[in-house]
Amino acid sequence: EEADHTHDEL
Amino acid sequence: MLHLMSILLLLWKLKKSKSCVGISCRMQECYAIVFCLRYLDLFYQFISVYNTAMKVVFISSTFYLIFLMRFQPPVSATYDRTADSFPYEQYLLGPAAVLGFISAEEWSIPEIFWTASIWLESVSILPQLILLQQLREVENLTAEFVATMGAYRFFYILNWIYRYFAEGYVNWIGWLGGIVQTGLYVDFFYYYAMSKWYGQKLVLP
Repeated sequence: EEADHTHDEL
Repeated sequence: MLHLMSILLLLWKLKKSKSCVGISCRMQECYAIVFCLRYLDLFYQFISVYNTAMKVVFISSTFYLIFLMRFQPPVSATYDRTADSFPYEQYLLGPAAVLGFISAEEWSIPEIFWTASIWLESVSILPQLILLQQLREVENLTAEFVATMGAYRFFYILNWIYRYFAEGYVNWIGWLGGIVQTGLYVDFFYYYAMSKWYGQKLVLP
């Protein structure tokens, strides 16, 4: 499974 | 919001007192590097208006603070580069880069930069804390600034606990960095809280 590397924090 | 407040407090302090005695420009430089490494995604990813606005505000206000302290009189005339001399280039940047490289979850430039920025942020307060320990007596506004600068990461930890249970959110590097970052403040917080409790000036041992 592809890891999700969206960082939604600041 | 606490992070934003700490930046506004610092700007206000510099404008009001026209002096940056007791403020580490080197800490702001560390944060400028942190923001530049982490917010690269401004160029290729949109999360929300709030997220973008905060990133732009953090980057621009931090560079403005550095400009004020280093180059803009009368504030820059009060900047003591001998006292504010923590060699973060050696002690923090190198290790953060190495750790970023070996602990990144994926070997892509944005991911390595993001990971390095988390490690660098976790220790970015050190130049400021070391400067205050030399001076020992801390002005009120400086104390508020450093306290809010530490408190924001503590509130992230509370949010991470919530997100773990609410949405199964996991962020090992962020968590570890956040714990290190908050841990570095604990000692300062203790003396800050005591000074507030007794209504006295903050004097570090």
